[in-house]
Amino acid sequence: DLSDKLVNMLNSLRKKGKLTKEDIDKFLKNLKMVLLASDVGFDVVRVFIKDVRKKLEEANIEKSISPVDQLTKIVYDEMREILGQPVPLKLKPGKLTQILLVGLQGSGKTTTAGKLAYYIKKKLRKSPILVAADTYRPAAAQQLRTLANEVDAGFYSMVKEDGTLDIDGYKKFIRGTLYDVAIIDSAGRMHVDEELMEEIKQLHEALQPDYVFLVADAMLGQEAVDIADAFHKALPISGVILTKVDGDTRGGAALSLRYVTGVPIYFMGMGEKVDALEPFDPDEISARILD
Amino acid sequence: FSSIQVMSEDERDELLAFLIKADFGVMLAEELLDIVEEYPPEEREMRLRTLLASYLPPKPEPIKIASEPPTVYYFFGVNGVGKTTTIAKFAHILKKRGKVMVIGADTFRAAATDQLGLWAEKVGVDAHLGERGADPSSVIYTGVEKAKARGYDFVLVDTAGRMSTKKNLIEELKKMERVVKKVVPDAPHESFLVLDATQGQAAFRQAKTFMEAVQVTRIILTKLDSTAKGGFIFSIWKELGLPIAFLSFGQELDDWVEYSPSVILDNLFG
Ligand SMILES: Nc1nc2c(ncn2[C@@H]2O[C@H](COP(=O)(O)OP(=O)(O)OP(=O)(O)O)[C@@H](O)[C@H]2O)c(=O)[nH]1
Ligand SMILES: Nc1nc2c(ncn2[C@@H]2O[C@H](COP(=O)(O)OP(=O)(O)OP(=O)(O)O)[C@@H](O)[C@H]2O)c(=O)[nH]1
Ligand SMILES: [Mg+2]
Ligand SMILES: [Mg+2]
Repeated sequence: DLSDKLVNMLNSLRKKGKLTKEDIDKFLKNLKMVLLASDVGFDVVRVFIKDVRKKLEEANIEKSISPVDQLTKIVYDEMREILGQPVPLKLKPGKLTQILLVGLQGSGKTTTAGKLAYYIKKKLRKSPILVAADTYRPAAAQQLRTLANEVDAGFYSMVKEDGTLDIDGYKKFIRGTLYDVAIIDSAGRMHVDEELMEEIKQLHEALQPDYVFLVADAMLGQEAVDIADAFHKALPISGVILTKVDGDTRGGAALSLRYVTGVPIYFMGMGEKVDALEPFDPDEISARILD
Repeated sequence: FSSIQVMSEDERDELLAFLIKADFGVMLAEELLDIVEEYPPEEREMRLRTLLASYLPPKPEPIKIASEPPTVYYFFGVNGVGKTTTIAKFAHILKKRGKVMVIGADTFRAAATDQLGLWAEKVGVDAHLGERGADPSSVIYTGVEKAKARGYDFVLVDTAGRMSTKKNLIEELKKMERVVKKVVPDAPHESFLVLDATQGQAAFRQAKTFMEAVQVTRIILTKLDSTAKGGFIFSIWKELGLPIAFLSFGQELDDWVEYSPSVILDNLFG
């Protein structure tokens, strides 16, 4: 198992005392393999290793008396810095805040919409409405409506009988209500599907939401880099919500998403139930990526 | 003399990038590069392609049909990989070969059976759908009993997504496997583990965990219409010997092909 290799290497370095340039090169090579095994994007790993090497040089690690502790600290600090801090969800006081959820098929958007509504009711003590905007998936609106009932949030569907979206109908409707937050759940789409990427741009243009969250599966592999890049170029992504963190993935996609988009990871989904949404924890994710 | 041509660090890193970005995983990528490195530079890419072909499962035996109906197929996997949608595709094909029933045994997720029910309607097959909150094993038991009594040829069982890390959900799947044997002793005749091509190395761990718990006969790989290559299937074949049945390239009923090594290789080198 690769991360044991890293631990063993650090222990043998500890016995050595001072580190040579060769020791550092060998360590960085092992670190690279650990990060790749954790599903961090290949190009992201390249940049990360380069940055760590630079920090080690700046810290004059070869002259250090306790180099292994310093080495470990530098790696963890660099990881945590990239992953960033959790950011609170700020709502517009006295006005409607619109949140648009976008992402790949099956990433967890609809479930996350329910979780966000629960969070907004329970933690922020505000009134949310769930808005269905998925015209493709069978029973998508039903799924969202069920969640709305479960968390006691409002529900509205933009989906017309003919399978198109009635955005004007929604705008008219929402103006006549007193909801604090509208969470709009969109259909899953591939970042390489030009037609669907164009569609989400148009939906975004029509709604002008305050937040656009990219809902991304924590289990994503190398694809996370391309997904982040495509969505980030197509829309003004405000943040990421990482789902299915309760699986056994090491979560390297989190690092790729952060590197490529530069936006904060707001929340992480920790299970299937509506209360399984927590503020992003960079310490937990760095520990998983590096272990 | 060609063995003197050592692969440069940059060259090796380029090939490593190619394999890693295809989600091969570090272990297998390094192993493949150690082999390829031994060949002269001008031969390396071709050698890699031949080597990869040898690391793939061959075209598998046709899917098992029961000696007497119904033939029962199980579909399971983690959340959101495409189980329900894949069942719709199977139902669409199998209805030409016999009477098909789909069983909605995802009694947990919101609108799970509604989703399957709508697909069944669209495809034109019958559905036995469990009540939300019911025990999935009893839904399967009643459904398969009904299928046997009414002469259905194929029964496709949809299950709830479950993280392989959740012991109680894995136990639930074991029970679902045991219970059906009371009605049809040889069932399930095929047990499909559905894996999402956009996943990373967790897919391998899922395969391992599910195989340790229940029978897993074949893999179905979905979402190959992304740019993901699903390279983890190479180590799944190498370490776990699990063949692949079906490759899914989209959300529509005919967005799939039967597995063949050339599809994977063309997608990889495409
Ligand atoms: N274990 C776990 N499951 C999750 C989490 N978030 C979502 N899910 C599950 O993932 C599956 C897919 O969730 P959906 O909400 O339907 O995903 P979606 O993005 O809306 O899917 P599409 O609309 O088809 O694109 C469901 O089984 C959810 O219960 C999570 O944080 N943990
Ligand atoms: N692009 C693409 N989307 C797919 C593919 N297969 C399934 N999907 C989509 O992925 C989403 C999830 O599919 P489901 O069939 O609900 O997945 P599931 O495994 O049954 O999900 P849970 O029951 O919630 O665990 C849906 O939007 C499907 O249309 C595929 O091959 N390509
Ligand atoms: Mg959805
Ligand atoms: Mg399903």
